[in-house]
Parts: sequence; structure tokens; C-alpha cells
Amino acid sequence: DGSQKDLVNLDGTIPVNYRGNIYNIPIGIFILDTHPYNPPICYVKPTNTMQIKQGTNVDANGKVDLPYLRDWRYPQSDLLGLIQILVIVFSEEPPVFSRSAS
Amino acid sequence: TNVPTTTPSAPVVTTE
Repeated sequence: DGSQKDLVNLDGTIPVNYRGNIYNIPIGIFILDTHPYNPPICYVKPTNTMQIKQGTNVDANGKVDLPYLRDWRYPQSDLLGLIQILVIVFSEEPPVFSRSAS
Repeated sequence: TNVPTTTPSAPVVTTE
């Protein structure tokens, strides 16, 4: 309805093991004022040397879509569970890549 | 306070 709110935003990286290397994937988690009864909004936040890899769970804007978010149920669903699932999902399909200089 | 931070990193893709 066009209303605006200040949301708590968790900003940071999560450790992802991809092909034997650990990468710190930058993400942002926006926690709604109805938390924990509604899911947070999650984004991948590429640095200026990275590009978003649109895929199964991430759209071209970096917004994350997961069954865990769509089927969010308090108290079974929580932020720690979300982050654990992001680590697993992103280790199979990294959502960002670094552009190499070559 | 000194909060430990990690540097964002991602797999490299070579651009042809």
C-alpha cells in the first residue's frame, strides 16, 4: 500500500565451500517488523568486482527465493536455519562470481 | 568495539 518502514538489516558474509575452496558470500537479511512470524527478505549483495549469477534460488537482482522462506513457520523456522540452508544451497550453486581481470 | 569482519569473496569466472 506504499507504506514505508525501517527494518533491521543483517549485513555480512556466509562461508561457502565450493569445489574445495571457502568463499565468503556477501548477503543481506532484512528482518520484517512481524518477525519471527513472517520470513525475512534475503539478498545476495555483490561487491563491485562481483556479478550476480541468476539461478535456481537467486534472481537477477540478487533476491533469494527458497522453499524455506516460502514455507516459513514459526517456531520451526528461524534465522539460523535460514543461514544454514543458504550455506548448503550456495555451496552447490554460488550466487555470485568474481570477474577476473584476465 | 572491534568486530571481526570477513572480506567478501566469490569463485572467479574468466570473461572471454
